[in-house]
Amino acid sequence: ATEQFMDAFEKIRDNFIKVFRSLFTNDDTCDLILEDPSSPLETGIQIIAKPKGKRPQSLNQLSGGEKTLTATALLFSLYLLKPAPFCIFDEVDAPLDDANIEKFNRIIKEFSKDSQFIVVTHNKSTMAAVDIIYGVYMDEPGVSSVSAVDFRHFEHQGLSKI
Amino acid sequence: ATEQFMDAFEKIRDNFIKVFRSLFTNDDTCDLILEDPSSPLETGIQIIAKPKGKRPQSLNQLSGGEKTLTATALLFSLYLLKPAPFCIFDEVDAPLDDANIEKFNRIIKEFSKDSQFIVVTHNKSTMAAVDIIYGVYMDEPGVSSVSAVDFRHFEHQGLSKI
Amino acid sequence: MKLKSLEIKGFKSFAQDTVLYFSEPVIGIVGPNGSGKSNIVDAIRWVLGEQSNRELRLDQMANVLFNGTKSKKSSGLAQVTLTFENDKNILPTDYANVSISRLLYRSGESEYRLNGVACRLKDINNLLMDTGISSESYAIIALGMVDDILLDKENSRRRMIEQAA
Amino acid sequence: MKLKSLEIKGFKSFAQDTVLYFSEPVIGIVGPNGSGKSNIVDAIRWVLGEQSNRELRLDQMANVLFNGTKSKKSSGLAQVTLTFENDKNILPTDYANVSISRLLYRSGESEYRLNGVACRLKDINNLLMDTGISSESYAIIALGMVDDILLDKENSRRRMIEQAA
Ligand SMILES: Nc1ncnc2c1ncn2[C@@H]1O[C@H](COP(=O)(O)OP(=O)(O)OP(=O)(O)O)[C@@H](O)[C@H]1O
Ligand SMILES: Nc1ncnc2c1ncn2[C@@H]1O[C@H](COP(=O)(O)OP(=O)(O)OP(=O)(O)O)[C@@H](O)[C@H]1O
Ligand SMILES: [Mg+2]
Ligand SMILES: [Mg+2]
Repeated sequence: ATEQFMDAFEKIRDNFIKVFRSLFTNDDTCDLILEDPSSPLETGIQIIAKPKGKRPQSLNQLSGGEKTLTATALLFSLYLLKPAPFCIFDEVDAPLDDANIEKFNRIIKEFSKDSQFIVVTHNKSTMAAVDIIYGVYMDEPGVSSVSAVDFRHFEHQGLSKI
Repeated sequence: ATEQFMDAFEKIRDNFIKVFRSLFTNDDTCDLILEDPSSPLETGIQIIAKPKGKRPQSLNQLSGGEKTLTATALLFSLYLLKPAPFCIFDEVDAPLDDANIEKFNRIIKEFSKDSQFIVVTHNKSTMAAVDIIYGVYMDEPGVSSVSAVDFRHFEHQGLSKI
Repeated sequence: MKLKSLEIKGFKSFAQDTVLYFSEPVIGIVGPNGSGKSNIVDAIRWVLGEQSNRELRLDQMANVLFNGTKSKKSSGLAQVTLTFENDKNILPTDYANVSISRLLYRSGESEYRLNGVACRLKDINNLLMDTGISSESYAIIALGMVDDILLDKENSRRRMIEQAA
Repeated sequence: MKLKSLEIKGFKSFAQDTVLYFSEPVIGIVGPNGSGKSNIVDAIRWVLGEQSNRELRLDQMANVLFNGTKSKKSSGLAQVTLTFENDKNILPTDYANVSISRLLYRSGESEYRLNGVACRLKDINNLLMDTGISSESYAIIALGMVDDILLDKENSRRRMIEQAA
């Protein structure tokens, strides 16, 4: 069991370093370490994330967007080891700036060759990156309805129609 | 002391109902109640928020954006009773949809006759609603700099310049 | 395990029978605050067997039933059905699709169905076990899971790694 | 109490002397993730006397000092100055402006100044008392305060109402 865990841990750690660098930049460093390497099956897992030039003493010192990006990198690292048939993101892009949203959506596009992605969002650039959009609305108060949206037509009308 | 508290409470409650209706719609109802009216100085405060047609049994049943809007309505209600010289919003608009962001910014515009507002945001429509923009960036890695941004010029360039 | 469709009826704000088709690699869900987007995510978790009220944003499980509005009365039944292609043959090959359903009646009775036939939650879990889908799998990546990773509540980071191992 | 300017030096990511002018009713602050926007908000809280490490997102108060990068060494001093117009005459009328400064040296020594003259935090608090500004006033409405209201942690709702009363 220990071997199985350590094997998975090593692979996830490699993935994490790769994904983190593609979400941040190649000059950014990160690591995933066992707090107590002598008891791998019980110890906690520590995340080190150092965006370029910065020397944060803990995850807590990172900005809101940097934290979301770091956690997302770890989730993608797990995914790469054991791809789930589908992944759902509910407004995960809310704290991200435009450049990071673009990187995030590019990774999703890449992984969508193997899995389906369902992305709930308020962000226009994320909407432009998906393959199809379902609009959710309430014509009758308190009762939800859904209909597929033609995105090109949707860009002009704005969301107010929905 | 009890009288002073109850007097403030009543005014805040009136404000809350007014502000809530302007952030939601006139058909939406809300209330602010003392959990135990017989001991006003110690009891907890309960918030009731019922967006149109819905009958949520607790705040917890509301959506992410509805919760933010409800809490913001309460903050504005306190503000109306005792206006602070300035207010700072740090990415409070992140969970809001376009229509609600517009309402939120309109309320800020209204109150900005009496106080200054500092609004940190990633949202383009909020950026269009403010009077001046400061762009924060890191030319040297890990070191922040600030410079005023000419917004009209900024709309065309996009944020990538920053 | 390609997704095909999700059908929701009487579940939270989805009073009426509603179907979404998942024919594309990346599907966006948009709409105003409070319109029901996260309720769709909840429906997917629920039909896969989620039991945690906290994860489903409920005070009690009965709150998944559409609870009525001024003009529409509440539902007596909440039903969600998630349909996949049987491309990994987790069912015998003569089945083209795998349909998982979960039902909850206002009386409190609940039911699971596999391709329309009543079964136990256990049967569904066994079926899904090696596919990487379960209501706690990291496949469901809401903003909340980002917090779990950052705060490492109850060793959530190590549990996620163990799950992937 | 019209704001005039904020000067930040050696505080968190603001290694260099930086000044923002507040000449407009509504001021937007924008920029990429991690550029320093929330650090500006922290600087305003800090100079108004915030003592809570949690509110300032710190493990310890010493972490407000710029902690260096590969090419720039860490600061020995963190200093923030917030300047208002003296339009409510909280100082004698011959003062046009009110400048509040807070300094923290790497040695741990700290200082407060009013219009350049050393004073105690108590003096600054007394000065600000009736103006509605204090580091805990609801004037600082970060996303976190929205959560405080919703979760009502430690009766935060009643404390906010008491403060406004
Ligand atoms: N059992 C129920 N019956 C009827 N309505 C319900 C029920 N449970 C939740 N709702 C309502 O569903 C609404 C929509 O919730 P949901 O969280 O899906 O919104 P959303 O589209 O994700 O919005 P946001 O963009 O703000 O996150 C809420 O207003 C809530 O009151
Ligand atoms: N004492 C310090 N010395 C140097 N850098 C620091 C210090 N404290 C914090 N930082 C850095 O400041 C950076 C910016 O933080 P800040 O929270 O202001 O970003 P932000 O602009 O609000 O980003 P976001 O849009 O993601 O919220 C973080 O990357 C953090 O590592
Ligand atoms: Mg939602
Ligand atoms: Mg921030």
